Amino acid sequence: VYIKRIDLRGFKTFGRKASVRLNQGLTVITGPNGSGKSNILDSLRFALGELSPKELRGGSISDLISKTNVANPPRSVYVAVQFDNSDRRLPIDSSSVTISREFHKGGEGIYRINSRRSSRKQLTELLSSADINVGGYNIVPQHAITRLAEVTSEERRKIVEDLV
Amino acid sequence: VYIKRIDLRGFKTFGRKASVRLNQGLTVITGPNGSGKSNILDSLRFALGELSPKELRGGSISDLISKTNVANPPRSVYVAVQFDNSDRRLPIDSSSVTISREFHKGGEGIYRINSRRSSRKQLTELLSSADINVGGYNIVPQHAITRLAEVTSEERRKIVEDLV
Amino acid sequence: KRETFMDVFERLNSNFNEIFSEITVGGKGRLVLENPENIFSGGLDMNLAFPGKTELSIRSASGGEKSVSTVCFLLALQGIHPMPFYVFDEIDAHLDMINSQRLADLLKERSKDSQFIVISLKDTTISKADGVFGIFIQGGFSQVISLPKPEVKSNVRN
Amino acid sequence: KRETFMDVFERLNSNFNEIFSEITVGGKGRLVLENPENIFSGGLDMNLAFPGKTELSIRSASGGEKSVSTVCFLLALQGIHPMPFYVFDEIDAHLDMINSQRLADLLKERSKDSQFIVISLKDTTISKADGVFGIFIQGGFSQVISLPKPEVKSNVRN
Ligand SMILES: Nc1ncnc2c1ncn2[C@@H]1O[C@H](COP(=O)(O)OP(=O)(O)OP(=O)(O)O)[C@@H](O)[C@H]1O
Ligand SMILES: Nc1ncnc2c1ncn2[C@@H]1O[C@H](COP(=O)(O)OP(=O)(O)OP(=O)(O)O)[C@@H](O)[C@H]1O
Ligand SMILES: [Mg+2]
Ligand SMILES: [Mg+2]
Repeated sequence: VYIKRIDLRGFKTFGRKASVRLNQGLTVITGPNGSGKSNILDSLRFALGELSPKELRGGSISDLISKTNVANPPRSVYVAVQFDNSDRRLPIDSSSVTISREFHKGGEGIYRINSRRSSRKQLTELLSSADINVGGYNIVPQHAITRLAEVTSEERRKIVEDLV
Repeated sequence: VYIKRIDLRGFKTFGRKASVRLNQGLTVITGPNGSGKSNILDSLRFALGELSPKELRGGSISDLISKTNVANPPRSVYVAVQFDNSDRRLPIDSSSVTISREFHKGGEGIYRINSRRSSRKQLTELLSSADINVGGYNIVPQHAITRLAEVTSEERRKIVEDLV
Repeated sequence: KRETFMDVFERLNSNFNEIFSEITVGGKGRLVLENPENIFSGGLDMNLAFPGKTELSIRSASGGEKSVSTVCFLLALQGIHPMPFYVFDEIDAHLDMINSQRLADLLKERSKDSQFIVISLKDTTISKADGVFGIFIQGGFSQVISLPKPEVKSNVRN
Repeated sequence: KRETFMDVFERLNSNFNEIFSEITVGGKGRLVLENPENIFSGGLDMNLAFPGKTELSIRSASGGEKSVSTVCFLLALQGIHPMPFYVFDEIDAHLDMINSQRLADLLKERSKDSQFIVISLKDTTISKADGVFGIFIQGGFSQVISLPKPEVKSNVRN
């Protein structure tokens, strides 16, 4: 299973609808400072069910809603992640699985699996069966490498313990 | 006043005597990871009288002594900084002022001004009169920029207060 | 509990040395239990022998050496528990040109088994990609553009 | 005490905006007292308007934006209390190519008044130097070599 595409709307600097199409091998995302590269990583974690706004570099989930258009700001943020599921690693009989999360100001999160509304629990359990978990070591945010390099030997042992 | 030259002997990876000749304008120091670039910065701070081994990335001052030659390790570390003093900003009637610091294993630090032994206090007072202080914001170690970027607003105000 | 840990630990250590020696071309890396008799009362250290240098603990390594070693540690962890995709944000920021090139080669190699999405500002990393996306601000909003491979270098600079 | 602080603060703020707008070519930066009535019971925030973007606090800025702004803050502090020399270790690690170039130009400009010693892995920074030194390990020991200017790029890559 791999990510085919990420759709963003109203997410931080992605005030206008945007899409990132990814390939199966090595994709590199680049661009000037402040252009929105790390925001894409945040949007992926948002869609995978990240609950801590601090992990998404915001004070609250509503902080994720794009503030660029001051005159007419969006009232919601929406991120969809489309997986290629040809190997059926996600237990859904479909070669394409799209999970999405939407959040309306003053409202709650709406999670969907292939356009069908689901609970966050259903979404995270589905993803877990393909070894996709929002807190895993497979997503390394900016500056995390420097922090990881400075951990104490006790912390390093605990990282290995968590793996066991 | 500016730094003309830094001589290192027995300092970390500079086990063999080495010299860096600097010019008055913009000098760039480059090279592979682990080659000794940041060690040069540490050696300058050492010579200017830095007392905290932690600031010099060591557990103790003896940690600064080069360990590369396991068979025949040096028993002391020596760093000399030669200033061009044509503008007489250092209150010494000489167009060249060399300050140096030597440390012998199990011994103390030996400070010198133009080859004449001095106390650390004399050395730091001399440098202070040219606005050269070992803890100043003019020396920015590796990763300090990232740390400085994350200070709280209270800490930032204190930085300005220290300037007043 | 000790047995399960030691089992994972030995596989992790073997992964780590394999990856470290590949990326440094001849270096040797090993994870060291500070208290092998009583694992959980001691920590886990990392000893590294970079080519042409004596062995040192990661605590004494340079900024770039720490980065290289930590990336190897992460990839070693992933070998124990593979995941379908990896997303790395500027893990090459402190690497010199040679280390960046070797890291990009390593990620390229591993991308045959898992999907790798890497954010980077370095030409060396960009040039190894199967696909490149440029992000830029237009009218205040982030835009995404697919960048063709060989012209990437000059496109990114505009 | 308040007067002396305000005096320094206003000069610092003016320096900061001057440097920030120079390095970003048209951006605006300002330092903001959180409690202007009672300075010492509030902190000091930093608001930045990068070209083409709305004003934001440094807290909300990207990694590279934080770097650029912090470098400007440091240079602004130095304007208040100039020192004979400055030593910067990899302050450009998180900057994109354009920001690196502009930072290097700024340092080159300022090196007319003070000596600047900059450690960098970036070709853009190296190319702006009056003098370049390469450090490398040979036989386990650090060696220093003076690098001639235009060939630097290919020398460093060996
Ligand atoms: N809710 C929001 N609305 C609009 N913009 C936002 C919002 N939240 C964050 N931003 C902006 O997003 C920008 C950061 O984007 P991001 O971290 O993705 O940059 P980047 O491309 O990773 O840059 P760098 O190379 O410096 O790391 C900041 O300028 C920040 O102000
Ligand atoms: N007392 C010592 N004897 C020998 N080597 C030492 C000593 N102390 C530190 N070192 C070595 O110095 C090296 C670090 O050098 P330094 O930090 O100057 O590298 P660097 O050129 O700045 O690299 P980077 O580009 O990765 O920041 C480490 O490999 C470390 O083991
Ligand atoms: Mg970023
Ligand atoms: Mg360094």
